[in-house]
Amino acid sequence: STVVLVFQAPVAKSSKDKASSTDFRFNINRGDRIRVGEALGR
Amino acid sequence: SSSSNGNTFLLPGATVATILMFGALHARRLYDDRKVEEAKERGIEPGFQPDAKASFLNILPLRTISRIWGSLMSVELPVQMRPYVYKAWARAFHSNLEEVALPLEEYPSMRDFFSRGLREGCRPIDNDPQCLISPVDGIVVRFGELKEPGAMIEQVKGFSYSVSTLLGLNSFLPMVSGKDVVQKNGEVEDSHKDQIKKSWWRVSLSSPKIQDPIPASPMKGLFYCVLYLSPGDYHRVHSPVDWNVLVRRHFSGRLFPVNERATKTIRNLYTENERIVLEGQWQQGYLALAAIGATNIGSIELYIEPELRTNRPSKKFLQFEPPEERIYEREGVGFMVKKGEEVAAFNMG
Repeated sequence: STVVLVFQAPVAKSSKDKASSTDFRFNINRGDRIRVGEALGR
Repeated sequence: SSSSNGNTFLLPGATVATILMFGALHARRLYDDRKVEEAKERGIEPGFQPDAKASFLNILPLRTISRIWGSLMSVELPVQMRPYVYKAWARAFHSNLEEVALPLEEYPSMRDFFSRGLREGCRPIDNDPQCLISPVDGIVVRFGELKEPGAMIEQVKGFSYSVSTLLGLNSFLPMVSGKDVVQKNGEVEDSHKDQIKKSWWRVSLSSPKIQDPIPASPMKGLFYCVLYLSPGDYHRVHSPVDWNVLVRRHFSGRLFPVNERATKTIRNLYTENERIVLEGQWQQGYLALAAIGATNIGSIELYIEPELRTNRPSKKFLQFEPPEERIYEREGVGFMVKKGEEVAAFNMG
């Protein structure tokens, strides 16, 4: 079975803006094994 | 043929032909899989390539097969047999029996064992308020930011599906950018004005001609993440964040397998399969969770709606049926679910 998450999160206004600490960023890779409770991103 | 001590036995021709045919098909499949592995090692991602098996699956009554499978798996096992059966399953599908909440003897059937809970403390929750946690155990298939025009997620290289088809055509999926609601002259399309007024996500529109008193807000992006649960995984779904679940959509659909091979060979896999979509709002805006069934896992159970049943017998052409929708009480507030709480569970049949 499969679960798909779709969600909004802060991003830099445009690619020219420097990434700021509030921008959402995944901290996973494709193929990673992940478990309930582990961070997908911040 | 005849054995050494002179007596003979015969295999009917048809049996020999069937054995040879299956042998040839299996050899062909091993050969294809090896080619795919070699391409992957060379960093070439195999593209979308329908095959005979996918066409064959298309004509099979997969929902019925799934329900029969579920009935078989619901048969109560003798207590003495249960540990052997569940250990064999765990060995075959790499399940971790250390984490199982109850003694194995206490799961009456395979189906009860499949939707087992875990011992307390086995899944610590990352409590950083800015963090989004994985709702399930599984493998990260794909993730990223949804870009304009329109929001598509790649099922496999060469084939994508639209997020609004996955979540429901009347989903309140926020537009990725204001552009596709703004006509050429910079005015907002009437049909969308209401949605924008009501939507929790304010569109920062660049055109000065917009008269709406909508103040500019920090930019938000739309992200997605696809997670695959293999048969041996823990099959309960937890909440990724603190959020308000506002609406539930139940799509009765096909029950194709959703393994890696199926994603490469079956078109519209996720948007045609039976699924439940929960939509709502978290602190950063919109959030939706789609739980998608498969042939062996046709049941999706919602804790906030225990009476909801999926994979029910139906004579209609399900692909063309609109989803069953329910807006949770109080409109605009819905169900408040805490991060890490159990929200749903997959089950056999």
